[in-house]
Amino acid sequence: KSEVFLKTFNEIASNFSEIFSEISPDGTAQLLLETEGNPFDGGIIVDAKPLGKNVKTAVSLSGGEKAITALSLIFAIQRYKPSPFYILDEVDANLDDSNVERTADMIKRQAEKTQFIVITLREGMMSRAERLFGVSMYKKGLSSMVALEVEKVVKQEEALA
Amino acid sequence: KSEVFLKTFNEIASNFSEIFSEISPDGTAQLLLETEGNPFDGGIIVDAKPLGKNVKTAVSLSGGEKAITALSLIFAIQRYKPSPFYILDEVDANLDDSNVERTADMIKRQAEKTQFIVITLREGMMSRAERLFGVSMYKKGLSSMVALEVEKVVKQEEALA
Amino acid sequence: VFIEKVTMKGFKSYGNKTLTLPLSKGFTCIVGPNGSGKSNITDAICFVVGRISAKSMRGERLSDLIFNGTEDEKKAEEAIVSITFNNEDGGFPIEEKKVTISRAVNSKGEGEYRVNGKRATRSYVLDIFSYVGIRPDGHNIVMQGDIAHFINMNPVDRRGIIEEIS
Amino acid sequence: VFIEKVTMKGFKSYGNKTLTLPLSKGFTCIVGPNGSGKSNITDAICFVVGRISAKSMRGERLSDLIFNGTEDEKKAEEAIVSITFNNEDGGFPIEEKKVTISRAVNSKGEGEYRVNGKRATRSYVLDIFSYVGIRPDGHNIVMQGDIAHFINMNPVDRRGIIEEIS
Ligand SMILES: Nc1ncnc2c1ncn2[C@@H]1O[C@H](COP(=O)(O)OP(=O)(O)OP(=O)(O)O)[C@@H](O)[C@H]1O
Ligand SMILES: Nc1ncnc2c1ncn2[C@@H]1O[C@H](COP(=O)(O)OP(=O)(O)OP(=O)(O)O)[C@@H](O)[C@H]1O
Ligand SMILES: [Mg+2]
Ligand SMILES: [Mg+2]
Repeated sequence: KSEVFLKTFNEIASNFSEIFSEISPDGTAQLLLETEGNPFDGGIIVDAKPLGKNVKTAVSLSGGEKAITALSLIFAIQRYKPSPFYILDEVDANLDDSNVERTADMIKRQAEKTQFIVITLREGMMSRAERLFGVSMYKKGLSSMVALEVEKVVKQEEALA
Repeated sequence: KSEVFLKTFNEIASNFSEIFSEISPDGTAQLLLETEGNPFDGGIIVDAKPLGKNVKTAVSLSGGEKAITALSLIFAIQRYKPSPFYILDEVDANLDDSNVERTADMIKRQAEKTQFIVITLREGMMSRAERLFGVSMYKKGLSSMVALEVEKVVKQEEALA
Repeated sequence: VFIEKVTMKGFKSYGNKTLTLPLSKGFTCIVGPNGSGKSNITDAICFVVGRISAKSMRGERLSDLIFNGTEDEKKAEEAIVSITFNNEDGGFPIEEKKVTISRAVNSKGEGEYRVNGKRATRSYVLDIFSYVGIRPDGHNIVMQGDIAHFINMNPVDRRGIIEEIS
Repeated sequence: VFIEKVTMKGFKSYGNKTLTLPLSKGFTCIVGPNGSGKSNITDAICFVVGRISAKSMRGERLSDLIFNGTEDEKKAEEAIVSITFNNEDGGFPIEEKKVTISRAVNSKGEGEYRVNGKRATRSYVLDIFSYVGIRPDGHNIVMQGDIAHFINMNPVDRRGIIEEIS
């Protein structure tokens, strides 16, 4: 039992470090087991050092750094054993524009193997999607959905900016 | 004691309704006392109906609608009795682009009387500021600050978009 | 296996008509103004994969998931959501190439599940989902505002996520 | 009364040098990449207005507010933040046109407050702040991620905010 766990853990941990460095340039991160001996005696620690900082614990990461680290963990698990679909609801809300773009590029790559449905308000994310759906409420209190063309929406966003 | 409270409450409640309708077009909102008799027997309820919807309770508002409603409350209090300064840290993270712009316009108006310091990642907010400060970490782990020109940053953001 | 479409009738803000969101493999974004109904789609999917707590779908009781009417439209009697999965890879232990799983709830909070039209128990539905690694509280669904949760959770809970996978 | 400048030395990511953020009335935005140190400025201001709980400034102990060093810079011994307020409107019950309030903490968690350079007790500082309606947990400071708090809080607590004002 602990052998199977350790094999899974090591694969995911190595994915995690790789993906984190891709999304967060200059940064390094690792997953560590709390206890050396039996892994089930303790938990798993996330040790992320964005921009090569000397961060004490994951708690002292900034809002955006936490989101990037969490996304790296999700993608690391997905690379090891993908779920049939992923739904990410405004996971980019605390990201600066370049982190939105890097995350969107990563999702695009991961989406070659698995279905990603991402709810977003950020132009850097929607402009990299293969398909777009618009939700609106032109009648009070009633939602409706319509397929959108990526180029059209992106042009509109730029015109707004 | 309850007279003073009621006078304050009524002024803030009327500000709140006015400001909410300015930020959230077609929407209406009110502050209500839980108990009709002695206000100290109960609390204050926020009844917001964005886009004229039939929303049951504030809990069923969306993420962005909650932020807009909360900001309207802060501005309503500020109009009645301004604090010397306001610090708002990424309060626009869940807002769509037009709500960011309407909120920024409101802050600009309120800032004629009071100091507003707003931390943001959104272009619609920073482009309306009178002054901009950039924080960066070009040396690993060390923050530094520099005054920026609004026009320059906005041009850069647009170029990125 | 992936989601081919999500169909909603009487679910939250999606009114009394039957509305369908066609999906495909790859990267799809859902966009729209604040309050337009985007996160209600996430809730609809959480509903079908078997979440029990109304709170985790932003309601107080399960009947809060039912469309509660507007000025022009009356309330719905029940909410029904169905998800059609593409099963060409045989991930689900079912012959058919398409598997439709649906769930309904009425104003008394009574619900039912159906697999390809036939009534099924919740445990049967959860069992089918487990073949492809779908769980009601799986890490593959991140609700609005929850992303930092993976970092703020305690180390033992985090180990639990990896154990679930192995 | 408004903030004319915030000066930090040895506070969180702001290193051992003394760094000053000049501010003026009106609308100022603070921008920059994730993790660059924006919210640390909010924490610095919360520190001076008298917050006691380290957790509300994203630390476990008060000594976590002290710069903990990088590859090239050593740790700081103490963190000092001072805020210079413009007092031309006489909001503070102090003669001077400028009032500087500062707070320091050392690695043992021992702290001190100063008003225009003279040592002062925390209760004296809180008393001065109360003349202009500044409180350690005032509704005028909204930390990252907290905006929806005003809507999610219970009705009685919300009444408390209005009571504080009247
Ligand atoms: N049972 C229901 N019947 C009708 N409308 C409902 C019901 N439950 C919730 N709603 C409405 O759905 C709206 C919220 O939708 P949702 O949270 O999906 O918005 P959103 O598009 O995600 O917005 P945001 O961008 O702000 O997150 C609310 O305004 C609420 O009034
Ligand atoms: N005592 C300390 N000494 C040195 N650095 C610290 C200290 N405490 C926190 N930090 C660093 O400050 C950084 C976080 O800064 P902050 O939260 O202000 O970022 P931010 O600009 O608000 O980012 P975001 O846009 O993601 O919210 C962390 O990376 C953390 O390592
Ligand atoms: Mg939403
Ligand atoms: Mg921050």
